[in-house]
Amino acid sequence: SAAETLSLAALILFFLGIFVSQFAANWLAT
Amino acid sequence: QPEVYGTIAAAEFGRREWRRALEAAERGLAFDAEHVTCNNLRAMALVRLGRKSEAGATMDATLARDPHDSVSHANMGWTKLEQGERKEAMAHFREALRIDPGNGWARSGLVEAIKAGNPVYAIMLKYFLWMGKLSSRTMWMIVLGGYVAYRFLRQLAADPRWTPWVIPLIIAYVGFVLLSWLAAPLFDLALFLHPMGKHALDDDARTRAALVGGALGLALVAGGLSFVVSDSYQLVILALVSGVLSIPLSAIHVCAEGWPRRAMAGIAGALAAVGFSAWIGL
Repeated sequence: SAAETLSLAALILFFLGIFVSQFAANWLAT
Repeated sequence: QPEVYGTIAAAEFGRREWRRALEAAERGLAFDAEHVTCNNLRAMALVRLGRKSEAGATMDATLARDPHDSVSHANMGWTKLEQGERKEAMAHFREALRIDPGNGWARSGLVEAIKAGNPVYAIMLKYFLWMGKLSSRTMWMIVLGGYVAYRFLRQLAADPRWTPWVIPLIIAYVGFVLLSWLAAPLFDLALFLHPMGKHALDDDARTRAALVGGALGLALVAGGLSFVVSDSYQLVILALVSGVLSIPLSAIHVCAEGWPRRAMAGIAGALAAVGFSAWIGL
């Protein structure tokens, strides 16, 4: 269903976001 | 004005330019050989450059001149810790905190010394000190180099003859990276749950331990329940989401107070929202 596809997309976005956030953290860290 | 050279040395130290920090500190000491800030920064730069015995001698002389300086005691503690003399390091950190209970440099040193009492952590502490000594450019090279090696190994894994060798290597590398991200907050968590260790953590470390502990605790409960309950893929997803969420949560208190910390907290909050709504949706 559309809701399921959306949720899967959100899950993938979440894991990609975790990866990107590590780069952001490296840059923001003192 | 030796104080100006001390400030320059502190700035270069903050930029991980150890050699320049040493030069600035020594230029300041040329005007006033007993200047406490310059002597402290000279010792800190010497430790980072691997010249530990010179750093120890500098701190011995500085402490002999002014035995009631909290920063000097903290610095002596860090020098001793770097030399592997944990008991002496702890004595200096305690003295530094007795003179100035608000000395964060001494408090973090005391925490590291308590952690170093654990032989597993002693190895990791050496690793973190080594990581801390790398310049920011080298740290980026390691991250990018690891990624390139990972891509290469994945290609190698496509060949069936290599597959049994490559998969464990990739798992070990991913595990290594995950542990290097979470080792510090995990040991903060262990200190947090320790009756004595709790007092050695500052407010930031305590908050970080609580955040990471909460996320990992939820992951453990959900993961544990997934073995008991049948048809439990929702619980597996919840365990994955909250477990992985501990990584950005642990990064919040590594960022400086003010906008960098608020930005990192915002990123972690947004990721939590996306992750948990995906879980609810599924």
